[in-house]
Amino acid sequence: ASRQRRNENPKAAPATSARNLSEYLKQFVFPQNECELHSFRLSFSQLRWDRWIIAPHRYSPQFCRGECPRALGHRYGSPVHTMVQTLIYERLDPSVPRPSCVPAAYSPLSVLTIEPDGSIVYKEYEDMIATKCTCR
Amino acid sequence: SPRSRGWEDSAEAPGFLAAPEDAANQLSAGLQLPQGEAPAHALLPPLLKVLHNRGPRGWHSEAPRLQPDSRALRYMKRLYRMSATRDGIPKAQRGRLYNTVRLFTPCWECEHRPAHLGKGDVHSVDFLFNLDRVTALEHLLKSVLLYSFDTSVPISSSITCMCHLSLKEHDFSSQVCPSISHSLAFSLHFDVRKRKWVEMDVTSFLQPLIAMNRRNVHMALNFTCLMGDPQGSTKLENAVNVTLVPPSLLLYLNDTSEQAYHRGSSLRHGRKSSSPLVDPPKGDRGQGNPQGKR
Repeated sequence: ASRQRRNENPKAAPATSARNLSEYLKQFVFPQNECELHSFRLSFSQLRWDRWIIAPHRYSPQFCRGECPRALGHRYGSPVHTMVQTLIYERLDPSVPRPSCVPAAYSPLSVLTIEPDGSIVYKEYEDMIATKCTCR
Repeated sequence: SPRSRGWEDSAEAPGFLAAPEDAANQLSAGLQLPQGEAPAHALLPPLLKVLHNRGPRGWHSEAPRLQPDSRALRYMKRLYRMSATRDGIPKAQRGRLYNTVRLFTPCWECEHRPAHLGKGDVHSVDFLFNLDRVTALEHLLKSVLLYSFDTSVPISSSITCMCHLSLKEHDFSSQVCPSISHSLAFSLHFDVRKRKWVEMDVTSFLQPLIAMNRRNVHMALNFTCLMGDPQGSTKLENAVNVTLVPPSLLLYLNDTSEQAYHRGSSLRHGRKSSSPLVDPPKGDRGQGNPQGKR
């Protein structure tokens, strides 16, 4: 089409077609801050909880942040519903939120604490550290 | 944050997140929440909600935490180092079933000293453990009494103590003195140099009480200690004067609640993603590997 337009009107700036093309391609470019796992380390002394949480001294819960790309494919293990949600957001109703970047798997954490009665307890808690992200 | 679900609905946040009074005050100051106002309850993030649930005055009614016995603290820190990495990840130990270990020190003990402390006299000590912190969802796997003895005699050899442990039932309906329900005779043998804890398995002894959700365990211990080891000659004249450090009670438990970590439960671990697609291949974005993008 751009060649035909050039033949008809050779003075037309080629920039317009290039701009249309880049506009068109934009929808396939992967977002730079794509959904992925980010590290975050805290120590219980920062929260002043180290008086009764004896161990561990530091804790890395990790978290998920970033945009969910349109073409999810198998990369995030997302169900088909996620792509449907993206299409609804883009084509039917922008009030429907785009898919969110959330944890998909966790690992446990062992904690040693002092109880109010002075007894000491070692406990292993489920789902305390995010280990993988997904778009849902 | 108000968006966080899960703990928001149930005040079941893990116990250790119930911050004591000062952390909660700090947080409520930060959140400019009215102190102890009922309407604020619905807005509280999970952490404060757990505190708020402790009663209408929330954290103010929280009694300050009693400080644990330093020996017991040392023992539990060693147990932690053996069970988890420095970052708190539970070590995969084959055949390990417990996900909770509770250590109780006796809330009171009284020693009945014989009139004159002759050689080989029997010492007798009563002590009471309060097990209120054990929840109904924590099932007993093993219980151990941790003994440690103080002896003034700087001896290099070992000591053998003959012990007789009895469980006292308090029948509060009748005012008679406590009857003895079970008793257990055993000998403890340890080397003073190492001053290690001496562990005595009392699982079968305590199982019935824990199963009946008994909150208070009253024990009486009679013991006499002789110098030397059981195989060698432990003549009565070798009796040695030892003081029993009040033993601690260690309970290895399997917490069956939702937030506790269950080893090998296929439902929770290694489950496949719900989508029909197979698990993403290595290097996918979910593993936080930017190079895996393309």
